Amino acid sequence: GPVPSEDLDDWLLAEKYLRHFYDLPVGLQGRRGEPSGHFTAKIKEMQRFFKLKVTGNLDENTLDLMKEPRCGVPDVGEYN
Amino acid sequence: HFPRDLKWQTNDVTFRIVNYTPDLEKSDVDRAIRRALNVWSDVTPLTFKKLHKGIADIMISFGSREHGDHNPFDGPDGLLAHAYPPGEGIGGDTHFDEDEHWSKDSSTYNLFIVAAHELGHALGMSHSTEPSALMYPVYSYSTGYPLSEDDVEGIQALYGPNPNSRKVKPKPDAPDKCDPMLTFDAATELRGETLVFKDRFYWRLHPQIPEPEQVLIKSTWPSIPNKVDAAYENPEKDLVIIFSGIKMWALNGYNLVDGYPKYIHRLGLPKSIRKIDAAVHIGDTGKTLLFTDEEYWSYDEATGTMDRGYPRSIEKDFPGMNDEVDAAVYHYGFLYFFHEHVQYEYSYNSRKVMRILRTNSILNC
Repeated sequence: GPVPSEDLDDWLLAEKYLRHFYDLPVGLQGRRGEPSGHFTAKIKEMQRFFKLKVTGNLDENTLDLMKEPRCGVPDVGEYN
Repeated sequence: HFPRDLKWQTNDVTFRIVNYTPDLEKSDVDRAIRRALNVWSDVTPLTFKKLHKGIADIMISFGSREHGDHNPFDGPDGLLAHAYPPGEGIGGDTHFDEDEHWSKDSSTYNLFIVAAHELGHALGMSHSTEPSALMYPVYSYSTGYPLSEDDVEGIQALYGPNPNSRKVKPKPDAPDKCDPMLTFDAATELRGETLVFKDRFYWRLHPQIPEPEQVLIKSTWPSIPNKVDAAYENPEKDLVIIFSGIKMWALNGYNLVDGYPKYIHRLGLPKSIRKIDAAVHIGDTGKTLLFTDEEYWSYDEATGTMDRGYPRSIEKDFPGMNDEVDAAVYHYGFLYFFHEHVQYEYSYNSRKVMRILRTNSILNC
């Protein structure tokens, strides 16, 4: 059936967040519902950084944190 | 730090404020930026010289969406600002999102706090995983000294300590939920979740999520003080009351209720009471128990009055309990009292302590 819009919004938000802050390569996120290994690995990296439970899933705590106002500098690697 | 520990090769760094936000007086922006730079110069040999024209090491500007560096901002909230690590050209430059509202208090995004964080990047600091650190990526309003131990160690690893000033006392790190000596400041239910307050943080416990989430109080409720003494939920009114000192705030869900803070003496407590140690609402009786030192009061929520014959002695009325309480919650006929690092499960019906646990067993430790 049609993807519930808030699920899709959350997926797109997470994809944009992980690309910006965790260097998720473009095009390697997989599809909503079938996340790629890259995508899952980046979620775990973000959960580890923020001391959340490392599940690799877009659970409520993880999404809540992705929606918090923050600095635009990535949490990993160089920024130029 | 950034890869290759990028830093300025001189301790005398220049900066220039290229344009100003209309949200604040120009002098307020100047002051916020200068205070933010002082945070870092206080703990290092760095000095910051202001230029009014030409190219400075750190060019500070306000812009929205695509603002010339191919790293566009995103409108209100979300990305607040960014800065580049030390280096030629764009290196060190610091940009603030003009689509945010900038303030000099807790009303919206505090420019001093965001500037101190971003200028940390401009000096070579990357993000910290410590929720209490200034270099933590998520915005949170707080007063007092902004640098934590992690921040001070990080910047001094790049530039060394300030040879001329006394050692600063960094902000304490976030409380460790599994510290066996952990004590609670306050605890309350909130629509099926449990909130446990400690220092400037609270843990949010959700029945289906084993791992509690640690959050800065100010990042959820900027106008509530950093230190909560007591809290309780009145589910009939769908309100949580938060006590700090002689004031109390009301929350409806996560929103502050208008008309607060109010003084705790509005409940009928004598003026001699300056602080409530713990509070808990007993759903079965409609009474709210307020604990102060070695006594407690009973407040009738329906009539909005203090019951007669109080205060009474905690030790007498709750046999087996300690004589003071740090925090209390009520679940299905059991009162859970927290005092220091011990938790008492007290049966309200049989009037006795059923179990004694460690305080932080509630935090999945």
